[in-house]
Amino acid sequence: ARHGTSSQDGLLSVLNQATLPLERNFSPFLELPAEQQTALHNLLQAVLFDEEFLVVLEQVCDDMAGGFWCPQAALAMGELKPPQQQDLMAFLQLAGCRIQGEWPGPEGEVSNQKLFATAYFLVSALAEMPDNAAALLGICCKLQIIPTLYHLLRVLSDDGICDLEDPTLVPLKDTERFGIVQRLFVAADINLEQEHSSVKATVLKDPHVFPLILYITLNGLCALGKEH
Amino acid sequence: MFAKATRNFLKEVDAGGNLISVSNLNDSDKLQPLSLVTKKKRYWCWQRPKYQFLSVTLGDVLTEDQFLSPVVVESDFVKYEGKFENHVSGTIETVLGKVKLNMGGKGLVESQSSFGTLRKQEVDLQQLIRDSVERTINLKNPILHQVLERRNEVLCVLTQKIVTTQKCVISEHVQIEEKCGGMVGIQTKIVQVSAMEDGNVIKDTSVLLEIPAATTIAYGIIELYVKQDGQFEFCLLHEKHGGFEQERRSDPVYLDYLACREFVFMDMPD
Repeated sequence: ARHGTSSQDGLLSVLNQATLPLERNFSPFLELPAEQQTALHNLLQAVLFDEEFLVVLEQVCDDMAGGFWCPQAALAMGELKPPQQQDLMAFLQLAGCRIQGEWPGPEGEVSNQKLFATAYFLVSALAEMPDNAAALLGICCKLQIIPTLYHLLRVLSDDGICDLEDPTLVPLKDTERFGIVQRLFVAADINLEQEHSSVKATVLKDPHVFPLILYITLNGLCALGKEH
Repeated sequence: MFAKATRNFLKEVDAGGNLISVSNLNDSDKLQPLSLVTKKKRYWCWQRPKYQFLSVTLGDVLTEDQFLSPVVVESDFVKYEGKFENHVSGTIETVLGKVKLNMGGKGLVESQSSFGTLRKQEVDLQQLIRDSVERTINLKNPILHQVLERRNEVLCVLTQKIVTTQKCVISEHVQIEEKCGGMVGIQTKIVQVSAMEDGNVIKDTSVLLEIPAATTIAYGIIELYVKQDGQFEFCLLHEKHGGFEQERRSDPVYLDYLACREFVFMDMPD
C-alpha cells in the first residue's frame, strides 16, 4: 500500500482502495443461513476474549488448510478446557469442515472450501492482531459498533478526515466509546483524534502490518454480523 | 506467557525482524549453533512464518565423512530493562437486546520488565562458508526426507542466539475493568519480566514463571538453498530465498496453497 504515496496521510486511502475487493471475498459469510451465521458470529465473538483459544484455533485451521498435522496442534488442542474444545469443534463444523471422530485431525476434511478459506482468512488476521487488540475488538462487537468502525474507515477522505454528523458515525460522539475505539486503532498503528465534529485518522510513523489487519477483521466481522 | 515476553522483548530491540522469538521454553535447549530449523511459509502476508526445530545440526545431515565444527563468538548483547505504563479509563453504557451493560473503571499499571544482561552467541559466518565449500547434504537422511515430503517448507540453519545470564521471573498481571455489575469488562493481560539478582519475589501476580540462566529467548537463522545433488548454499541476502531444487510431488492437499492466497488477493496489488 505504500506504492504511489508521498505521505503518511495517503496510506489510509490507498489501503482503503486496496482492501475494497475484500468485501466480495467475504460473501460466503453472507450466503450462510441466518442461524449458522449467528452461531459463527457468536463463537468468534467469544474467541476475541480468549487469547489462548485464538492461538490454537489459528493453528488448527492452518493444519486443516495444509492437510498436514503438526504435533504442536494436537498438543495445544489437548491443553484446551472442555468448553473450549467444544467451541473449537463447533467452529470447524460451522466453517465447513467434516470432522471424523472426536477430534479434528488428519482424517477430517474441508467440505466447503470457500467458506473454510473465508473463516480461516478472518481467524488468521485476528490471531495476528497486537496484544489486547482482539479483546478491544470484542468489546466493540458487544457494543455493536463494528459496522460503524468499518464505515469510518471507508468514508475517510484522502486527508484521513470524516464527518461525525454522518448518521452511521453517531455512536462515536460518545466520549467513552470513542476512547475504546481510539485504543483499538492505536493498537493497529492508526491514531484517531476527535476535532469538533470530525475525526482525523493518521497512520503512525512506520506502521507494521496492523492497519491492514484491522481493515480485514472489521470487514470480516461486519459481513458475519449482518444477520446478528 | 513466555512467548509474549520474548515477543515483547524483540519489539524493543529488533525492529528489522532479523531475530525470531522463542515461543516454547521447552525448545530453548534445542537451539544450538548450526541446529536445523524448518521455516513454513504461510498463506497470507501478515502471518508470521512457522518454525520447527529438527533436533539435528547441519553437521549431522552431511554426507558421510564430512564434518563441520562452527566457530562461535560470544559477546554482550544488551541489558534489557523496560518500563511500561498502561493507563486505562472509561465507561461504556449501551443496550444489547434487553440487557443493559455498564462498563468502566480506572486504573494505572506501571510495570518494569527486565531479562537482565543478555549475551549473543553467533556463528562465524565467514568461517562457516569457507568450511562448507564442497560439502553436501545427504537428502536420504530420514529427517530431511520428511521435510521434503511437506510443502512450502524451507531448511534453515541457526546462526545466532540470545541467551539470558541470570534467573528471570515472568509474571502476568490480569487487569479487568468493570463496574456496576456490568456483564462486560475489558481484560488486559500485562506480561512483566524481572531479572532476579537478590532473590526478590514479585507480588500481586496471577501467574509466575521462573526461567533459569542460559535460556535462549531469541535466535537468528539463515535459509539454505539445497540442490538436487545435495550441494547447498547459504541465502545471505534478504532477496535470496531458500528451498529445495528438486520438484515436489503434486500430492492433493485439502486447500490449495495458491488458491487460498488468490482467494482474497486476486484483485489486489502485491
